[in-house]
Amino acid sequence: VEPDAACFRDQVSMLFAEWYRICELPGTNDAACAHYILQLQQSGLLKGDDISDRFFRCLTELSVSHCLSSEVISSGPLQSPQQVHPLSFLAIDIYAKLVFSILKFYPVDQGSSKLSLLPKVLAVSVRFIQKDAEERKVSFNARPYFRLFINWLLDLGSMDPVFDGANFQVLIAFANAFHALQPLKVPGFSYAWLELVSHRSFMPKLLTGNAQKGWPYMQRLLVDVFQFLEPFLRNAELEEPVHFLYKGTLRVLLVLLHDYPEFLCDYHFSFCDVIPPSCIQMRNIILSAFPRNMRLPDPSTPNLKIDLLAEISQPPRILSEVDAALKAKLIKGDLDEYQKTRQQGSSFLTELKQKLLLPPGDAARAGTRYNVPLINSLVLYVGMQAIQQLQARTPPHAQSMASSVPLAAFLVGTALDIFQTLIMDLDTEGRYLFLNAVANQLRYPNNHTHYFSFILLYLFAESNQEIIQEQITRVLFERLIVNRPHPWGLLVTFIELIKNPSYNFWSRSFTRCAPEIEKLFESVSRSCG
Amino acid sequence: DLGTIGDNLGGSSANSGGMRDQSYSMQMLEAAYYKLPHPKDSERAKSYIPRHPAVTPPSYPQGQAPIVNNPAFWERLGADNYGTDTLFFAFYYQQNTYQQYLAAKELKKQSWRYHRKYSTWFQRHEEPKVTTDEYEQGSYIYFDFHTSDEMQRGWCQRIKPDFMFEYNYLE
Amino acid sequence: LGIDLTTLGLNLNSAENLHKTFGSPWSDEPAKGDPEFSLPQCYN
Repeated sequence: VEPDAACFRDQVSMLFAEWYRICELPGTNDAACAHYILQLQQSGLLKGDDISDRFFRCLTELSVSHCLSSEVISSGPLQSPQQVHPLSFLAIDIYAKLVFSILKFYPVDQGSSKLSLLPKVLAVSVRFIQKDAEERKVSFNARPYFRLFINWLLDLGSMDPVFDGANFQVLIAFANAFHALQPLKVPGFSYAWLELVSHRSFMPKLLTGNAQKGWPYMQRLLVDVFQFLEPFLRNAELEEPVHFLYKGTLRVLLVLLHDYPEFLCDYHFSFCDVIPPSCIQMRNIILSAFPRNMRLPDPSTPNLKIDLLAEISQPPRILSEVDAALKAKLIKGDLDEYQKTRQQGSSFLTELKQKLLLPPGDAARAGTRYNVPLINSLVLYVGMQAIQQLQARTPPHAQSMASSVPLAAFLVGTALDIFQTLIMDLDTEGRYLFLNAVANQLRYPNNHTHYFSFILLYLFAESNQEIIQEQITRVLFERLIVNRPHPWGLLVTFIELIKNPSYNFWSRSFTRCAPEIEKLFESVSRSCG
Repeated sequence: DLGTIGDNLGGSSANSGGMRDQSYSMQMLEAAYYKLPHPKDSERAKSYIPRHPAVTPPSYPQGQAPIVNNPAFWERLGADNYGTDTLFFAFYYQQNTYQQYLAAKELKKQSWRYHRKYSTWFQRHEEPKVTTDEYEQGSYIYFDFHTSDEMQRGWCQRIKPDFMFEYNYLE
Repeated sequence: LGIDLTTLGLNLNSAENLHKTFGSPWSDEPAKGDPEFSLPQCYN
């Protein structure tokens, strides 16, 4: 019988009060808990159907309103973010414990349904939060929900034997719930969200073990916060609430850089798609990551021969789908065709610039006239094809690309045609984005770093327009003058540019276009040794 | 959903429904900025659940006396010579509790040192004969549980002459 | 020019993992972290 709302709510309220009494019993009361859960199950409230949803929704409503009503007592507006009204989390903690106990004591013969209940409970919580945020708008308070999730992360993450084998499914259920609550969808939950996603009871577990199956979920969550920040980060001046979230994100990135650098290495491509080009230091953190077992030679070592480094001929692991943007814009077919036939005068090259532009309407929203992920995808995809061709042509014993293969070999293939067409046809903005896509590959010693470092230096040397040389310098330079960290590949490329006389760097007029620029060049080149 | 990002139009997967324009987001973010989660929101009272609760008559206190979570109580024990055994008891038998942490802190204050490999506390009995960057060697008192003869089962302190305390085992 | 990332309260040169004591994205202080002492079986 479909219970009417008021009657159902009263019933749930009584059940909740009874649960509270059980929780208040001194000492451990597993037997009482298990008995209570059994009763709930026998009353049909835990089938995972619509009634279950209503049951958990009622409990959420009861516990949240109890928590928020405790806030009314204290008075006066808040003066600073650090000053918060005390809240009572008693009801929230009791509700969290009920869910944990249900998952723990649910009769094992129901095996699979034990865990299928968790995503349903989380889905109820997600919908409730979205609705609450939608209705309350600026008076929405995330703290009760934050506490609810913290309880579950600490309890479920406590490696209780019940969950030993299924811990990964628990983590994924939370990852999906957090993705549904991402800042773009519930901006009022952003701070609580970032703290939950980076919590020591969640993020490390998602990134450790399980054969890295948790990595795509963490990548998606990081992209969620980058996508939210992206429009705000296009401007240098950030409003305090954005700056606070930005700084918090930097802290999370530093923990990842220190503890899980391989995660940042393998997903750098996706992250560069959503970090605005102006956000140089945040991008540098990601591009500076290198595998923990790798030792990087000091870039300023005199006569450093990067060609002879063992790692320089190894391809980096890239877990993002490099050619997806090309496929989405239906360019991949034409590109592959062009690279295969290398048809002189084919329209592919002449039409390329147009294909990289966004439709006017989208350009306004994206803050640029170009489709940045598409440029990133084109540059890396074409470069990877060229590297494959090079390695196919190089005898296996001499795999390090430059030591045995003459530099001229780099020039074979259509990659250079494409890159030279782009650098000549694109306007200043387009060229900047193209050069950024190349510079984003200057990371730790690997064959992408090596190849794209060569490409940048070659374009500098071969270009007959000083504006292009200036822009190449600017793209490298703006990444070096920001606070550390600086990617290894960026440093070695810049040092090569300013040291190798064949680039004639210091004779270029733009190195002396203003006294402070001249001083800046000298100080950066000094710091590069 | 786990694949590429799509266009740089402020997010693709999030585009479906519920997409917010920037000013709305800023407004909500600003409001949330004044209701940040507080550090206490993540802290939970450590409800100590004894692993092997000693069954006692109901007239006995069933919960732990709050004083065991008061650092001053442990400092008093630390100051009192006979309190050391109590510190060791709390460390070894009240594991994963705040009082274990407080007891460990007091033991450290009395220059007891926890050896991670032997899970045992050592204290120098005299100046070590050898000290290098990696270890020190000499005779130490250590706190141990001895079962040598049934009459004497229990905790005791022994001297370990010529023991090498490698620093990488020092907790 | 970005910010001096060493001022964010994280010891980037730490030999230990940072996540164990990562308090929150908002705090400069490491979390207290729960003391973990491993004990030999005979103590249980």
